[in-house]
Amino acid sequence: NRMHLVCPMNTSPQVDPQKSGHSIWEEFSMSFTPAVREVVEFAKRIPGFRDLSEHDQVSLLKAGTFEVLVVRFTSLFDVKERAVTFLSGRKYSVEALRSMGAGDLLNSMFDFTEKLQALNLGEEEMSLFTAVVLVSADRSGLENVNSVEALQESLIRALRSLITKNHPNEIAIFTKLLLKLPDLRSLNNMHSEQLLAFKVHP
Amino acid sequence: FSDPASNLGLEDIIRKALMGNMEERPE
Repeated sequence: NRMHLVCPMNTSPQVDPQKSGHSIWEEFSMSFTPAVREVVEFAKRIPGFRDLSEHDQVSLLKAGTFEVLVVRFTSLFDVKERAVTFLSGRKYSVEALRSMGAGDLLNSMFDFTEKLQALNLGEEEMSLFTAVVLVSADRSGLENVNSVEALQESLIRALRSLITKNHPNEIAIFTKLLLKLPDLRSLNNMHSEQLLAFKVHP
Repeated sequence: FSDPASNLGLEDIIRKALMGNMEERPE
């Protein structure tokens, strides 16, 4: 009857079968809530984000938080060792996580991590890219799509000029980064499917 | 649950974190 919740935002992938579904979910929530709050704090510092309507700020954050977290937590995925570090600091091998039910999402996360790390972005570049990721999140339900698109364009322009300045001979990095956006969207969709399929029994 | 974001209570966390700073903003 052993259950698993294979998400590095959890302290451990193993779930105590004695605990109720409610308390498992409460504990998991306590683990990922600080990470979500950090994404909100990050969003607040994106120039122009607070000028969007409150409704659109919330919509973008709802749609884009996971994508931002994927970028931020690629450091938890050790591509060489094929292992993932969970919140407790303990590392679990891909084989171990597979035996706990991890599937395609895990492979896709490693692919994404490997490609992103290969670009060797600096801190400022990564931060600007992450801002682009957030404002490029799914547009459904937005009140003012034009304002979001204007913000997205200005951030993409800033990213392009930063990459051009830092890597004058490697402008392909910029194109590769923009191609990460659809990858993130598909990771987000896979993650949503996992969430919907996850059931905790009382 | 039909909406993964609702499943995680994401909207509630986001609204609280956003509003936390709004209260501090001078009008």
